Amino acid sequence: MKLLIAVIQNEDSKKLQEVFNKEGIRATKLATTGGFLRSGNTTFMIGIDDDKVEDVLNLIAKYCKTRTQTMISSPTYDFNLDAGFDYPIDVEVGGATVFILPVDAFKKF
Amino acid sequence: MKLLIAVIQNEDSKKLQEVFNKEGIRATKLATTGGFLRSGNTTFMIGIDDDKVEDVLNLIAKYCKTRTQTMISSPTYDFNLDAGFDYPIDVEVGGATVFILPVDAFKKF
Amino acid sequence: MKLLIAVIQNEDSKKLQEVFNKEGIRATKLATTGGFLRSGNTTFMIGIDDDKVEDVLNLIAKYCKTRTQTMISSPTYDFNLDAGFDYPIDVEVGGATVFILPVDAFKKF
Ligand SMILES: Nc1ncnc2c1ncn2[C@@H]1O[C@@H]2COP(=O)(O)O[C@H]3[C@@H](O)[C@H](n4cnc5c(N)ncnc54)O[C@@H]3COP(=O)(O)O[C@H]2[C@H]1O
Ligand SMILES: Nc1ncnc2c1ncn2[C@@H]1O[C@@H]2COP(=O)(O)O[C@H]3[C@@H](O)[C@H](n4cnc5c(N)ncnc54)O[C@@H]3COP(=O)(O)O[C@H]2[C@H]1O
Ligand SMILES: Nc1ncnc2c1ncn2[C@@H]1O[C@@H]2COP(=O)(O)O[C@H]3[C@@H](O)[C@H](n4cnc5c(N)ncnc54)O[C@@H]3COP(=O)(O)O[C@H]2[C@H]1O
Repeated sequence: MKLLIAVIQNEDSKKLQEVFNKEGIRATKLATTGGFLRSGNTTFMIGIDDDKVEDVLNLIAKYCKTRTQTMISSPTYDFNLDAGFDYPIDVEVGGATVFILPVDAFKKF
Repeated sequence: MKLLIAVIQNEDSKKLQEVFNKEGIRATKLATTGGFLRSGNTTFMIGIDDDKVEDVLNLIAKYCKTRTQTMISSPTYDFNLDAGFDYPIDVEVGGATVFILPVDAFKKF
Repeated sequence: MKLLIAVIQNEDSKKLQEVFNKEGIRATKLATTGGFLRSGNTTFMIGIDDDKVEDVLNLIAKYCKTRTQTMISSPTYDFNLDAGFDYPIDVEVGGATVFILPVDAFKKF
């Protein structure tokens, strides 16, 4: 068994959850925040048998889309820039970031 | 050391937290959502020495109860059913789902 | 690659996030609750290459401060005490509690 931790965009959360339910993939959802853009995103915790990991990754890749988000950059770190000029930056946000963690044991009570 | 990730029902969260505190078991609580029922549940992250894992599992098994929840099923996936008829389904929700994860290192600052 | 799970105090969250962004350290933030004090804290999930773990730990140690919090203890567990006398207790809360977890695989879609 593995524990997949998948950080995805809020816009894809509902669709991915429907697909998981249809496929009998169990998951727990967390409301999280991106460290860089500071906007809300969704993290799924998915405990799954080793031989199903590939299927789950394929579903995530299929239903989670890369998008561009515009952030207003305030030049906090560069003191040569005039602090009066905030400027918009386009940032590409990937469909999903997934960590596959080993699991020593899985219990249900 | 192991990191236990325990998904439990909200109704058992307060009692389990009191028991953990009494036993000196350290934990961090997350407000999470079940992927299937889409209702709120509670996830405890518990870092614990290997030789105490069994005790923690026994406490979880003792204080977390299996319950039945009724969900209204809208026949999203079966197009032969008339979409006008939602019907209630009884779903059994286990007391706890626990993942025991290996930990490479544990630091406190 | 490792996945760091770092539980820190809310007061240090903004500063640590700025430092991570400046250093190009990717992170996802969770709003969590301490099991003992039951007050809100912050958990960062940081996926990082093995050779950068030390740097991340040094930053956490540098920017996360130990503080004292006062909790009102109601003598729930000791029935010899008169339940009418709640008393304040000073509790030392560490800057950070960090679990370093092994990662089998890391995917971006
Ligand atoms: N210091 C920096 N300098 C320049 N650009 C930066 C940057 N940090 C992040 N970005 C860019 O901003 C996007 C959003 O990052 P955010 O941290 O809000 O939201 C992230 C974060 O919540 C999570 N994530 C990504 N990598 C992670 C990691 N190694 N550990 C933990 N969480 C991660 O997945 C979300 C999407 O990440 P993704 O890489 O697709 O997309 C990232 C990346 O393209
Ligand atoms: N492998 C796993 N990985 C990550 N998290 C996991 C997990 N297995 C369980 N969980 C978490 O534990 C909660 C209770 O699961 P349980 O299997 O006892 O109780 C489940 C199960 O009896 C049933 N169920 C879940 N998915 C189903 C499906 N696709 N088809 C039929 N019944 C399902 O509905 C109950 C509530 O499920 P819900 O998803 O709302 O809430 C789940 C979910 O948050
Ligand atoms: N092994 C572990 N597994 C998972 N999460 C962990 C953990 N160790 C610490 N944490 C997380 O880090 C926070 C700070 O813990 P710390 O040990 O520095 O500071 C602790 C400690 O000094 C004290 N404390 C905790 N439990 C205690 C107990 N049962 N008896 C006496 N003092 C306790 O109260 C402070 C605040 O604890 P709180 O639970 O509210 O908040 C904890 C908890 O959210």
